[in-house]
Amino acid sequence: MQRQRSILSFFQKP
Amino acid sequence: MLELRLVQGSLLKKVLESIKDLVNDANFDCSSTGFSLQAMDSSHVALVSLLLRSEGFEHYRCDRNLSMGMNLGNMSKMLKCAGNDDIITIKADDGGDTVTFMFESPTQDKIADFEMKLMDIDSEHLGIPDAEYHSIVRMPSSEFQRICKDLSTIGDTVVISVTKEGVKFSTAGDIGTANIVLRQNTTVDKPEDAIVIEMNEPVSLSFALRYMNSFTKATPLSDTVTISLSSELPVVVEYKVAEMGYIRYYLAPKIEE
Repeated sequence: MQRQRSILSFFQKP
Repeated sequence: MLELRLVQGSLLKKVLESIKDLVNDANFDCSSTGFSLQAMDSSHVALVSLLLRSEGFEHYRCDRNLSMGMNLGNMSKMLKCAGNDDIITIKADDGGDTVTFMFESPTQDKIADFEMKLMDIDSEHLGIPDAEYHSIVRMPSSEFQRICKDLSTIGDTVVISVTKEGVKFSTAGDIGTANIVLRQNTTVDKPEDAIVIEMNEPVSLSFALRYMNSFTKATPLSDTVTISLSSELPVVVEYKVAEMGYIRYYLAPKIEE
């Protein structure tokens, strides 16, 4: 099974 | 006050068509650098980053930094009313709640004003760290579009692998599997037809084809597309916007549970 990662886990909020 | 005159108005029309299906509402930011946008899709899986540099506009006046919230569907409706050869001017007042798009025909015999309501959008700019990518593939954008379209008829996930053999796009679905391998090819008549594979390290990552297909809406903007890959990082799919900027799409990978 594959899980879609969120872009928020790579790029941070300021 | 803001006034941006873009002689090649069709570029703005194409930019909107490239992002409106991915993002519903977004803030356009205007500064001395240029006209830009950063926005995520509603599921926070993909991010689009647009820059149209100020030097690319025939006239660029932006007295102070301005962020204008727009519904991209509505903006697209308005820009579709501009002719492909029209000059487009974007005008807004500081603190105003509307933006005006002015369309001038090349012969100046038709001038149209479309005023659109702005909206308040809460959005935070994400910090995108500079990264060294393991592999970078440059290829004709039409070829990339074709591959994404073809593979999405078979499966919903594409595995992109770069090795010294080339770049492989693979998918699997209920009816079977598909593999498309492209090898580096720089012996072409036109440079935009080249396939250039820069591999520092082999890489293999899985991505949702639905998003890749959405990114290929930018194909009319550029003859070539650049795909930058690193393990453990979102892929970057970049289309240049003439000489004035770019659209970059970032897509988070799928991982094994």
